[in-house]
This record gives sequence, structure tokens and C-alpha cells, in this order.
Amino acid sequence: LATGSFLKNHLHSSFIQRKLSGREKREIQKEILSILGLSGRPRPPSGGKLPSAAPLFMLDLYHAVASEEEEDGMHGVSRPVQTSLSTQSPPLGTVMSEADTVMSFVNMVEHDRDTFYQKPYWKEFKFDLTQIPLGESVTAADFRIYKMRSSAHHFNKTLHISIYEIIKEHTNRESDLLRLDLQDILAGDEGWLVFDVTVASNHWLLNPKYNLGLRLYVETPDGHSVEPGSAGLLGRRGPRSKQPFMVTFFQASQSPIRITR
Amino acid sequence: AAKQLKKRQQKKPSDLPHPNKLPEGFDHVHISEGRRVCKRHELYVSFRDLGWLDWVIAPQGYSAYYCEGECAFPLDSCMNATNHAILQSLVHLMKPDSVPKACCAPTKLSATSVLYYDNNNNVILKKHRNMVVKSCGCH
Repeated sequence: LATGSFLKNHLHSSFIQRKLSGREKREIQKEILSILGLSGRPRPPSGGKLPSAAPLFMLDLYHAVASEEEEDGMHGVSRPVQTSLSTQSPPLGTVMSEADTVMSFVNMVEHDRDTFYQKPYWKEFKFDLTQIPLGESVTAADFRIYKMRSSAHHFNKTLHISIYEIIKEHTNRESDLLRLDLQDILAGDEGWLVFDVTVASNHWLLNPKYNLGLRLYVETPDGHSVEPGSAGLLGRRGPRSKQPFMVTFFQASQSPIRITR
Repeated sequence: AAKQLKKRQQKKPSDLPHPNKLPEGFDHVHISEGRRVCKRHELYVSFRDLGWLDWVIAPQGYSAYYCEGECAFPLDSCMNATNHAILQSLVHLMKPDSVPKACCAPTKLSATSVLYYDNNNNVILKKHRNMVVKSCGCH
């Protein structure tokens, strides 16, 4: 077998060394991409002003996974229940250790019903889940949004933050919604909020055309609607490193079948 | 091969090695000290050299390793040989043209993870199973 420069043999080898032609190099690269489960080389747009929250989170996750792979102890860790603000590295648990693929999705669309509109206020987000890996099923999905300290409310005041899947939109009345998760936090808290949106992501994977997005509401304990921005929740206009995103955990439902080449 | 051996055993019992004795020529097996025994060698796959760092976030490459070396009789304890490999290496001595030596191959493989962007700037962390050779042995 010939080796390109990208396969560096550090010790003695009996491999026959010869110069590869351009076509052979491309074929070897194609072969490696195929092992990685990719039909071709991804061409991401250059990341000038793109949100960086998801890549930073994923890099954190990668380092945690890589250190676990080093230790070779990928099993038997249970996932801590996330009920409070998480500002630290993401916790590793059974969901993560059993996942073959983790994918973060950038928020594509954001709609607000803010103080210029009638109550209740809300914020909507949308994620494109059409590019998910083939032959994999969702084991968990999280929606992550950053919350700053709320200046408009007393720091020790509790806020109910709930996230809904938009089931159906109507022109003459409110949309049909399905509640996915709810968290109670203090107005003075700051950090990432994590909501379980597994049910919605499963719906969207089965029926991509029904992906109408997520809607977030903030309320006081006595039921008054709070504008999400004034509660400190950051959207697309927030800093790049604090923009909302979605993370989905996949598990391979079957061993990949090698295609004869 | 085993069947052929049995037939020959019935026809020419005198050709057979004694169960407790090494076959003819076996006593003279000389193991050179410089023999490269089956073991793990480093093979680094560089994503940087592939020019893929515009979409691969991490790692820049990884140590994949490979197995290489001889699985010749007697198989050393460090060669991590299967019982079958030991038998095969014995039969190879008797019938070198028809039975090859045992193969030096991975006995344990582990996963490696790759973090990369897709075409839509989504970030994917993918665990690839059986990509890193943890140990080698004779099979």
C-alpha cells in the first residue's frame, strides 16, 4: 500500500513508499471520508461573524469525550439531572457515552412578540434538522439559551421559563403548542439554560415539514407574562458566544454497511 | 488441511511427529534476536496534511497505529497469540507451502472522535468505532 503524507508512519514499516498521483490522492481522501460517513468534503461558509456558542460548546464536549476515550472508560456514568443554570463544561453521562454522533444546530429564524405587541410575550426559534446523519436515531435533544441577570426584576424573584413545540400555526388564532420543558429560575441567575426538546426533535425527524420551531415563554409565579429579553434571555442579537442553539444526540441504529468501491 | 493431515496420519504414521516431540527440523528452529515480533507501531493520520482543517475542528490528526511483525514459532508470550494461532504456526512449520503463518493483527480497537463543521455551519461530533489499534496479537 502506498501512503500519502497524511499517513505518517513514525516507525519502521514494510509499506512500499511511492509518490501518489493526484487521482490516487483524491481516491484515498474519498476513502477516508467514506469511513467518516461523509459522501464528500464539507464546505462550511467561512466563519466571519457566525455564532460561536455551539462550536465552543461542542469543543468542550469533544475534549471531555476525548479524555474519556483516553481513559477508555466510556460506560457506566449517569447523566446528572439538569435543573439549574449550567455554566461549566457539559456533563458527560450515559446519553453522551452512548451517543455515536452529537450535532449542534444553529438557530435559523427568531421571531419575537415583545413589548410592542400584546401579551403574552414570547420568543420563537427554528432549527434545520434535515441534514442529520443517515441510519441514526435521536436519543436526546437539548435547547440551550443564555440568560443574563435580569435588570427589570428583583434578583430573588422566581421566573417560570417554559419551552413549547409549535404544532400548528393559525392565521386567526393562537398556534397549537405542545409543552416540552419548564424551568424555575431566579431573575438574578446568569448562565446557560438547558431544556429537553427530545420529543420535538423526534417529531421533526419523522416529519420535517412539521418543523415549525420552538416557542419560549417567561412568566412570574402569579402568571404575568414577562418579555424574554427583559428577563435576560439572549437571542440572535446577543454576543456570538452566547447565542441560542440546539444539541441533538444520536445513536447508530445499525452498523454502517460498507459499499463496494 | 486438518483432514489431509489425518489421512496422511493413517497412511504414514511414521511421518508424524510424536505428540511430545517437535516435528523434524523443528529442533533446529532458530529465532534470530533481530526478528521483528508482532507488535504495535505508530501510524499518524494527519487531517492538517489532508488540508481538512477548514472543516475539521478537532483533532488535527490522530495516532491510528498498525500491527506488524512476525508470528513465527514459538510465539512469544508478548505476542498475545490465540490458541489457534499457536496451532497454525506449528502446522505452518510442517506445511509451509499450504498453511501460512498466523497473522499479526489488531486484538483490541478503540474509538476516536472527530469534531467538524458541515455545509450549514452546524457542528458535528462523531464517534468512530474501531479506529485506533489498542493492542496487536497473533491470530
